[in-house]
Amino acid sequence: AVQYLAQEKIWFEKPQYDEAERRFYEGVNG
Amino acid sequence: SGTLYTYPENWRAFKAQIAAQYSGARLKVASAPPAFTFGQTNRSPAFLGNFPLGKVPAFEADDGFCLFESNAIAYYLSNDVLRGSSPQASAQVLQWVSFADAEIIPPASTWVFPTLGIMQYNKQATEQAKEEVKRALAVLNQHLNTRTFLVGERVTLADISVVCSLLWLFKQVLEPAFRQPFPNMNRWFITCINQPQFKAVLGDVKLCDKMAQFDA
Amino acid sequence: SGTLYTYPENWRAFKAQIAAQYSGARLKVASAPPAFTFGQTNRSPAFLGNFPLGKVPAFEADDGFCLFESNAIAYYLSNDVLRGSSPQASAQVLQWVSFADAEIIPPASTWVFPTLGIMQYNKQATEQAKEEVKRALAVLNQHLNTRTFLVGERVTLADISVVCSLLWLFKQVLEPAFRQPFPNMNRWFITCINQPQFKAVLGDVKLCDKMAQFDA
Repeated sequence: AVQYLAQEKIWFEKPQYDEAERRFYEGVNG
Repeated sequence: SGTLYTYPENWRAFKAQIAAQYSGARLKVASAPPAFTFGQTNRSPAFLGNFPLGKVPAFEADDGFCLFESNAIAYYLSNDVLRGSSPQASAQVLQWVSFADAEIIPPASTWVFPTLGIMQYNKQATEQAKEEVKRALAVLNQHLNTRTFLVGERVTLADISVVCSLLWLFKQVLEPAFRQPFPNMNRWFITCINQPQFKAVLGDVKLCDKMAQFDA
Repeated sequence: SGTLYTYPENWRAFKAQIAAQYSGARLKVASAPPAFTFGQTNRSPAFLGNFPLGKVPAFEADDGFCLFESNAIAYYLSNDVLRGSSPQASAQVLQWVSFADAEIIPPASTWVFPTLGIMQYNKQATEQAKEEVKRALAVLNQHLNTRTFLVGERVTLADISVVCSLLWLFKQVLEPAFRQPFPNMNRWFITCINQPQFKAVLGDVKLCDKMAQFDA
């Protein structure tokens, strides 16, 4: 099962992207 | 009816807003002061009491019912046609909604964020993201070879969700040459954004002329 | 009734399998040769014709109806109680299903995969992932302060999806001290995995005694 899990596509960086998006729009919105 | 809290031009909020256009749900959009200030209002104890993640879009019905997660809000504001009018159609709608979140948003963000100055540019990540976007567009294109809409013969939440997830791509980086191999997908996208209910929310969507590059 | 194609012990497939236990849908699970060989069967033209992404789980009903994306499959195999028996409940179910995918799976994977030896260890990424997991568990814990289940008074797809998304965490890294601040969430998780329908699919879930570390 573990070897199959290794082939799963996961967006590991999602939290970083969420954070970057949040900061960007906070800046845009003053 | 209720209030949708969001910052302006939020593709995730657009899903709910377009759904409300179809269903006739009366939706107030709170996206600017004094009703809502992103970064302030969504950090207040009152907001976090209803929406513990502090994220937007967030929805509060007039009767006090609260929802977060854009797919849930869009679903709530939909009608039966949008949700899929049979068990099979409902499941297919969810399939495409999940497809948008899993197959489009990650590579779209990776590719587009640097062009908006939201994140640093990484050449390898961007090139890989382009390939993943191509793959997702190819799946859509093949599915739409003999179909006008993603599920059944009318617009559903599937179309709304996937269109909204593709907005950044179409506006920023999918220049004509890049999107030319996907004629069915292009046809479907143009048809959707020209529906009155989409237009009422999105306005005129200016399609990308030239692929945007990293904005330092 | 139909066939679920998957590799063994796939937490995404568990969602559909548990849903079928509740609804009584007759589900054949094809997870081993000759019925299904992961890496081969899902790359065959026949499979890709039905499931263009080549991903699992993938579902084919006996009447030929095909679905991909685990949330869609689990939804299709559910009954009305699992899906949420009112418009508000249905939307809340989708809220938690989205929450699992968006707020639990990314940090859970970042934390757990290196302990399984399938990803390189990155101290900063792991520490950040732990904080994200804590945040998600805190949201669940607060919500379950006065509730037995996530939506309404019975198990729904919300519980099934969130439980399945937490499995690797509970088995690998959520040692007693780490999970001790979330008693409501622990109560709910233990209740769910001991439901006969969960047990029939998951078997006995051995909870983590000691947080697994990076396995080189």
